[in-house]
Amino acid sequence: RTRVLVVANQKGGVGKTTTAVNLAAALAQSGQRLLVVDLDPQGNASTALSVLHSEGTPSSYDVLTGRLPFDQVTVECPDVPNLFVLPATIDLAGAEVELVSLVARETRLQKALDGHLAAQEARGQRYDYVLIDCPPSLGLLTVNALAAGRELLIPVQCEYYALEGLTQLLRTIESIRDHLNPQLRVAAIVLTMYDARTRLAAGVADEVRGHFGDAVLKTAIPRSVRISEAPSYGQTVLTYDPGSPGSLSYLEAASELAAQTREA
Amino acid sequence: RTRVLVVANQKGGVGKTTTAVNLAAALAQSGQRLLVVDLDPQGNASTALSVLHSEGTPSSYDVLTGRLPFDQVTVECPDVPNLFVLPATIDLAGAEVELVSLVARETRLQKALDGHLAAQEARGQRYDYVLIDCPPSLGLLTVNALAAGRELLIPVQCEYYALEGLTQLLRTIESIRDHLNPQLRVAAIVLTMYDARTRLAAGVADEVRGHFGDAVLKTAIPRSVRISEAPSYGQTVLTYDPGSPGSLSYLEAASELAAQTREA
Ligand SMILES: Nc1ncnc2c1ncn2[C@@H]1O[C@H](COP(=O)(O)OP(=O)(O)OP(=O)(O)O)[C@@H](O)[C@H]1O
Ligand SMILES: Nc1ncnc2c1ncn2[C@@H]1O[C@H](COP(=O)(O)OP(=O)(O)OP(=O)(O)O)[C@@H](O)[C@H]1O
Ligand SMILES: [Mg+2]
Ligand SMILES: [Mg+2]
Repeated sequence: RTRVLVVANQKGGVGKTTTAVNLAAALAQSGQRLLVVDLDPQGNASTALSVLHSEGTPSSYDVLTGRLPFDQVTVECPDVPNLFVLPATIDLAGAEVELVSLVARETRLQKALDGHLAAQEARGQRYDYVLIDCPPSLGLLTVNALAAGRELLIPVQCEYYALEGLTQLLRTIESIRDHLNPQLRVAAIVLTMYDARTRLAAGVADEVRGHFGDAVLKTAIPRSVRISEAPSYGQTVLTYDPGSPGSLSYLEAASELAAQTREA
Repeated sequence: RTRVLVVANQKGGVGKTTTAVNLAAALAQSGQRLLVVDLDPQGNASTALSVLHSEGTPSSYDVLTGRLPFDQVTVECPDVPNLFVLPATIDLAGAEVELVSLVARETRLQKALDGHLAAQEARGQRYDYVLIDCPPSLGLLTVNALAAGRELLIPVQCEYYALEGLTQLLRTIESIRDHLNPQLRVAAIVLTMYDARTRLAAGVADEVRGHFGDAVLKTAIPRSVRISEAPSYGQTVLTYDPGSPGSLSYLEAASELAAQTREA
């Protein structure tokens, strides 16, 4: 069965996009078939995966508002085989207000994605993983992702403020589970921008592991400038600098995630 | 006249809160009277300024929804004299959806703040500066701030993705200027987390300075772990480690900002 993972955390800049695109690339390199859904109006995931996303390009905005079917909008990532992308454009910025007054405003992505997954399966092109990159908020775009997803992937930056936001996120997840999507569960928490030289990072990591136990991946993603340089070349770190610590840590995190599938 | 500065950028994690609280502390230390308005449901600015903000505490949520007057909600920062705070609580997370259907949904903060500034002036306790910390989105909370503010302070992280978001932000500001607040102008762009050792940071800084010229403060805020440790002690870096490069750079940035007042 296709794993549908929502990459979410309303705290800004914690590594949601970086984790979504690099994990996707790592999983695709191991032969899995991947779909990345970009739900952030900034379109950072589309940039990192070298997919056109200027204003007016067919995008997740058209899918959410029912203007275009999923199949017509999804494109292949030129940099990584087996990796497909539903791009996000700036048009999405207006979607939250537009969606508020529509019927079934919270479940539009769920319906569109379920239809697309079924169609792909029928064509013998089933996805192994779908990763949905969310904006830094708990508004209707993220709610749509949480309703459509089956599992959650929560990047947590090893910084103090990142801890504070976790309680708010888990409360929102509870209420999504109660009202929209009872199957939603936390698949993994990923520690990001871990700087082994600072007490702060070690302290935050200990606190998160102490609180969430095995839900936290053993692999922590190190702070690495190669990771933050890659998107300026329209690449993931996997292809930009394959031997770097950043790249290796995402490969390890991907195999930890894949190992969960076998256990389930 | 009181300067009302909106600290905004929809890109997450670029240093909005860090810049708002540390600039405010630096200006307060030089004898100015400051008000920090926390409009982010995460309440990070309230945390950094050691102000209670657990659920249900009187907050900016009550002011925006008209339940409580500004005067009854504002508290003094225990760590820094001359610095007052309108705290944010988790209750604010629901405000965006709640505000959508209210009358004058975009100008609620403007009306409440204008009233409070007039009352403070009448009491002989005029604020010199108001800094409004925004969440990482361009939703109704940020629109309320942009309608209430007179100037904009835009933190830009020296990373690639930060560049992409600027166009979207400037477009939103244009439309706010056209429909809600014609006086709104960009007072300053502040480069944050500048790591002199990386080509990426220098490249981004050059690009921003090339594009925005003198609007960019000469002082760039360096990446410094002391800055990110301070909030875990409920302090600004000004009091946590006064002699550190991070603290000194915020003092310099504050005096650059203050010098603009004299020119105006
Ligand atoms: N492990 C890392 N080491 C160094 N830099 C990183 C790392 N992970 C992410 N970054 C950089 O940190 C910044 C924030 O990361 P990213 O944009 O992925 O976070 P986000 O949570 O998606 O942000 P937003 O909340 O705006 O969507 C980016 O400039 C990115 O390149
Ligand atoms: N100059 C700096 N050096 C090192 N760390 C910094 C610096 N400025 C901010 N930080 C850290 O980077 C993280 C992001 O900063 P901050 O929370 O202020 O950004 P923000 O734009 O307010 O985020 P959000 O979009 O979630 O509101 C925080 O953990 C903060 O402590
Ligand atoms: Mg992102
Ligand atoms: Mg903030």
